[in-house]
Amino acid sequence: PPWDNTVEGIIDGFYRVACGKIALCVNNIEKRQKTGMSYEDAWNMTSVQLASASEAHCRAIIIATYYNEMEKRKADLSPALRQVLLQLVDLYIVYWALENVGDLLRYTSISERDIEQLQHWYEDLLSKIRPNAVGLVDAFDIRDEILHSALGAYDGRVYERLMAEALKSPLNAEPVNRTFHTHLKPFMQGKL
Amino acid sequence: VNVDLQNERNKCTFNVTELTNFIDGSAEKTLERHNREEKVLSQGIHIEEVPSEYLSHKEKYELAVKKACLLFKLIRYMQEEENTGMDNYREVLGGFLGSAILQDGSPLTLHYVMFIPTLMGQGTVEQQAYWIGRSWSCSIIGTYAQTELGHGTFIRGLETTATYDPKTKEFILNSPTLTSYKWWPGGLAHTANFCIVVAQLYTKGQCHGIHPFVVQLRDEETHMPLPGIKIGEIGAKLGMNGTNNGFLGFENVRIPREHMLMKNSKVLEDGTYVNSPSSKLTYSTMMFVRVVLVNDMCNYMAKAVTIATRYSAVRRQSQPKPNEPEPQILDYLTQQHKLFIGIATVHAFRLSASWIWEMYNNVTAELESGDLERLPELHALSCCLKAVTTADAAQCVEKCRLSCGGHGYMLSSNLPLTYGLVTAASTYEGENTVLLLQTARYLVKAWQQAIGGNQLTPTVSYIAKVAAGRRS
Repeated sequence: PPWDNTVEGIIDGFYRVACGKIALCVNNIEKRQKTGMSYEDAWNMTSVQLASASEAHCRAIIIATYYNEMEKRKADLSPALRQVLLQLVDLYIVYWALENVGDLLRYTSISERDIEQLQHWYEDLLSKIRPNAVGLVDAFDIRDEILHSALGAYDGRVYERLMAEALKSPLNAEPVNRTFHTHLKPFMQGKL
Repeated sequence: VNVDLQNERNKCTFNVTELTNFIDGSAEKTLERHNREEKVLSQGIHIEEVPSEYLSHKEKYELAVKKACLLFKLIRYMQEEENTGMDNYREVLGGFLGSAILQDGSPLTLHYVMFIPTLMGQGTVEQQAYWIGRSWSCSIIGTYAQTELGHGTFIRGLETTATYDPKTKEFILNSPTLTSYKWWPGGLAHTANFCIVVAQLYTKGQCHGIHPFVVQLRDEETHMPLPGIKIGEIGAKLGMNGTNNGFLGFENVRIPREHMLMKNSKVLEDGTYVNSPSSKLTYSTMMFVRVVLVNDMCNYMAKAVTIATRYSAVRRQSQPKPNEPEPQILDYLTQQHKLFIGIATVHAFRLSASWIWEMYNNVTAELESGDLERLPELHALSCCLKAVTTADAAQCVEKCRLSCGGHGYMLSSNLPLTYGLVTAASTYEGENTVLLLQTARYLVKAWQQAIGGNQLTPTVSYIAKVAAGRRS
């Protein structure tokens, strides 16, 4: 079937990739068995492809579930939030399409032009999400005590916190460490 | 508040609280979570006199035990007060709260995540009545020992033996080789005094495969290992150094017949073996953990992207246009490429986790009524979801760390410790490639069923379309 460069089209494409990979694995196992190889050995020889088929199956399930579950829930959201969350769904699906472009070329009718459009779509989505990036992570609502990070605290006082944490190092408890006398000084004076 | 971060908040186009409520499930649930966090954090359990990263291995364990006991005491109290089911426990075990207080893992996690669920899933009603009350009140602390030094995911290869002696009506446990020593279980080394041990069952001279047994490891008063029990800690690891992972060997350890969990298979007093309806039922605890893991990954990723995104709004770098100030690094498209997919992934995994959790509950309810039809499908799905989500989460946390440059390398960023926890999940409960191959076995079978014109279960029904084309 012709490639459909929409979110629904990409999900369908992912299912085709998974299916194509499973079919190829079965074919390869059968071919190897016909050469006299045991099923177990044929399985082992095909296992790199089998793991890849399994991952493709899982990718298809995750992106389809993300899309379907968000579709079910979107009516309950305000228009402003709905727009941002749907941008994230698109971003996730287009990202994985671009990550798996080789598989899509192999198992679907996607074209070079479609891929170029996907790339532009992805870059456009990044720019659209940019103004809401901090709001999106603030919404995870993780308290500073829980985040436990000098870089990620809500007030953004990164440099002050990094310095405060550095001062907690036990080495900073004394101006001169005892190894200066036991090792460093004798070493520097050639007496070690 | 840093000016740049405040500017970002000012220009946000949606209501942040609305999204928080959406993530939590409702405004009421957000409020409940806030109250829970307030109650726990107000106790100050998370406050450390000396940052734990500067402690020795032994001191880290001692601190983890102290914190875990205080935390679970508090959670138990809240549980009784609110009577809210498993919510508080789940929040502490896999949620933000637990990882805030027990930053490098908890020695009590397996007690709640595996010991109690296995008793519930594989014990008879009488066994549940006997063990679960004592476990909930923590009069006993348990763990779950399946993996051995020489065998991991391939559980049919396990070597620990449980041989039934009809004269004394006891099982005799033995570790016949070095490779048969149990290896890895959290809390096993110095914390737990009971353990569910998975061993090869022998009765009337015949082996009946692996079965679960409840074994006492340590004296309830002195905590000394019981005779025949060889136990200790496996040593320092890449991360999760507070989880007290242990090894365990047996030398003619006798346990009563009633200590075999007999919901599925039984050994009668005279040693007669009564078979289980499905050998797959033994896997149910592992499936439960894999399902819970998907949710844990969301929490770790949410922390990592929060840290990296806020930092990227504060941090400025380079001067691409002359006479203009250094841009925020969040303005660089490459930085957005690293971070925004992480934010989207948290939402994708959260929705997938709730979807598979619902499926897990449905399938286990069907199991109760003897319907095993969807068990292989759930097993296959939980395997690949665990593999893909843990691998993606590790990659996401590492990307976040890299996006913070040198500062992300500092332990005080909390990104390295988070990476240690996430990458541990890629390893435990089945190495990811092995899990993917287990799913592949199911997919190949599904393909062959489709070729034969048989109906497929919902998550693989898409295969039928393509297979139908091949058949025609």
